Order: sequence, then structure tokens, then C-alpha cells
Amino acid sequence: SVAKRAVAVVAQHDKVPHPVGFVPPPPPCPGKIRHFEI
Amino acid sequence: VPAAPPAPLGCDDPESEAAAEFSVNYINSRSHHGYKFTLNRIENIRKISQGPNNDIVFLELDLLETTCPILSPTPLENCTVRSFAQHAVEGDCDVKLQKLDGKFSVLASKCHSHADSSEDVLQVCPDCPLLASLNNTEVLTAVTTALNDHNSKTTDAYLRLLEIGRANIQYAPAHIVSVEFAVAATNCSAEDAKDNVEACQLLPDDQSNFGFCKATMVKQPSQDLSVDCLLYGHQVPTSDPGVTYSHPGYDIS
Repeated sequence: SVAKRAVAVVAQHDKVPHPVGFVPPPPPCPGKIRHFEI
Repeated sequence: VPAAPPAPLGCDDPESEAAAEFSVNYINSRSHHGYKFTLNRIENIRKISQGPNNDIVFLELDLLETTCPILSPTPLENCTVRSFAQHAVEGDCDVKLQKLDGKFSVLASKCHSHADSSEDVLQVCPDCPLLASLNNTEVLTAVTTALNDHNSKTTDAYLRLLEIGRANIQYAPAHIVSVEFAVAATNCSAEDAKDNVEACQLLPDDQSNFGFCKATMVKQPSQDLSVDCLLYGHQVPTSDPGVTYSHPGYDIS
């Protein structure tokens, strides 16, 4: 019999793991601080 | 398959920095009080396309006050940012720009400036003097005394007060009132002014000569006054850099 797997299980199995050392890109905003934060 | 929408602009992207620089120059050129502000951080940016080479850009900017008075001819890049210990002042600005064929123009801007909290300053620098209210009696007395002292000693034009830029008061270990104020030359020499000061009027725009004074009045443990005034010389007003400004919607508190 065919049993439908729960999406979470599929998503977990099919989720491609990030390569070792992967650094997510910085959020686009807010930008860098040029002097100091008040 | 329709082309994927362009990635949202990042706050540190070159295009965002160009928009922010244009906005800061606009804000300083439109301000007539206080000091020049410089960019500290691009808080947020949104770009909405209106068609080919035609975008509306919304910017949220964090600015910091510099030590350059707004009327000073010093280029912004040469202006020192007021340090934390000098009781920094921050500006928050929302600017709406249009970018048409690669050229920016400001459609509206609104700014609000506020000094850093006294607690923050004292936490970093317990003995630092704090900003005082500009209508504080000691501040007004220091400004009046300093300007009269300058006018009584100068051989140049008699100066009139334009505005008090900032003031701070220190109570320990000495009681010191420090003030900074903008001045303008009048059509009198300081000598003429002694006879009829009411006749001394600010020079017309085509001859205007603005300047700035810094003074320190020591009240305790001994009385002392030091005044340093600098006139910029006549500056030909810069016309708008060929950009249309509509609905400036600009105010600063």
C-alpha cells in the first residue's frame, strides 16, 4: 500500500544541507554604521 | 517565463549610497540652522519602478551632527562628526526621491534631530559637560557677554547675533559655560557702532558675511572669558545643482 509521507518529513529529507562553511549573506538593510551608534 | 523581479536594493549597494549622498547634500543645503549633518547609516531603502529609467526611491537615513555650522563653507567631507563625549546629536530623515534617466531629485524630505540622552553620555564620560537649553539664562548671558567683548575689541565690522548653535555647562571641577553662536557682519565698523548701534544693519545678501563664534566663560573658581570669532567672507550662494525640488516637506525639530 502507498502511504503519503508528511510534508515535513519530505521537506526534511529533501532539504539540501548547506555546504560546510556556508555563511548566509547579510540582510540587505539596515546598512553599515559609518561612525557610531547612538 | 516573465523575467524574475530585480533583487531588492541593499542598504550598502552603490546605488543606495549615491541616493543617500544626494539626500544628505539636499538636507544640508536646505537647512538654515545649527550644523551640517553627515550620513551615519542607511536604515532602509525601497525602490519602486515607474517605468523605464524612472524609479521612486524611499530612503530612511540615520545622520550625525558635525562640528561645522550650517553656513560654514567647509566641505562636508572635511567636517568632523561630533563625538559621543561632546554630546552627539542624531538626525533621522525620511526622503522620497525620483531617479529619472540616472539623475536624482528630491520630491520630499522630513527630518527630526535629537541629542543623545544625558545618561548615555555620562555613562561613557561622567565628567563631560552636557548640552544646555539654548534659552538658559547662563547661556544667554555668556553669549551676550562674549559678543560684546568681541565687538569692543575688534577693528573690523560690528557683528550681530544670528543664532545660538549649541551650549553646554559644566559644574565640576569648575563652573564653565561654553557657547557656540552664528554671527553676521553689519554695515558698521565696531567703532561706529559705539555711537549709534541701531544704525548697524546686516549686510544685503549680495555682500553678506557670516561667521561663527565660540566662547568659554569660567565662573568658578575664578572669572575668565575667552572668545574666538571667525568670519567666512562673502560666499556666492550656490544655485541648486540643476535639480527641481518640489514639496520640500522639510522640517527639523
